[in-house]
Amino acid sequence: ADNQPRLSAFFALK
Amino acid sequence: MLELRLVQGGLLKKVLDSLKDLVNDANFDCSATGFSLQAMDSSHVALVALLLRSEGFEHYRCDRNLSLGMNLSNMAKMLKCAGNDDIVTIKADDAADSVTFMFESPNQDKIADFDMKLMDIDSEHLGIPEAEFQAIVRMPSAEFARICKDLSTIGDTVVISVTKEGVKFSTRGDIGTANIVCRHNTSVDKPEEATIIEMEETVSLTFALRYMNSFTKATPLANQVTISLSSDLPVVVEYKVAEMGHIRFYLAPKIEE
Repeated sequence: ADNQPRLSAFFALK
Repeated sequence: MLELRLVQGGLLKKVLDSLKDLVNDANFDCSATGFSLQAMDSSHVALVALLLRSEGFEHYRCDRNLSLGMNLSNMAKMLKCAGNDDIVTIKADDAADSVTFMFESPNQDKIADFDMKLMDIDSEHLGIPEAEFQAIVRMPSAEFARICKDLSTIGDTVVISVTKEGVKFSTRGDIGTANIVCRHNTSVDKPEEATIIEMEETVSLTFALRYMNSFTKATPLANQVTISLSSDLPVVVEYKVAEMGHIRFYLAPKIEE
């Protein structure tokens, strides 16, 4: 759904 | 050369049962610290981080850091063949294309080995910083599982709100609404029955119940679950794995419509 962000919106890729 | 001997082999069975519905394939990373895994679900909304510290194994040999790519449902199939009381040993050579699971019955009268093919997995590791949370709720894991299961029969999302009144789990759906409040309660017979709410600030976040229900597959691992919440950050749902580690699930909150 549009209102479900992914985790990459919060944590950076290592 | 990798050789990890776990006397409580049943723990590994429970760990796999709690991962396999969320993640299909994952790299298990072996180092001097322990046996660990970080993997996201296919939609990259939820993440699981497992750590089993080396000290928790009866024997832990890991000559160099090794990453073992495994299909979790196949690994779970193999571990299902171990008895709950069996001692489980995981073995792999440095350049191996397979991993061996050895199961020994407690009285050593049955020894089995299962060899599973490894796979190359491109996995993305996220850097998860240590965070201060606005609220931390510790509660019986079975109670949390019951709440998630019950609410998912009514709605698709849960609003978790922590105030000085307690922690409130709310949902709404076509048939109506539901609210379940759990209060801070330490006057219980056993410590594992306690609900402990530490709150710095009130917090309220919305999550997809489908993922929460998937996380509760880890309930058999621990009597208590810890839910850590901060505004605009993924929730952390943590289950301890005996005295040797933890399994942490991260879930991105939904954006309020």
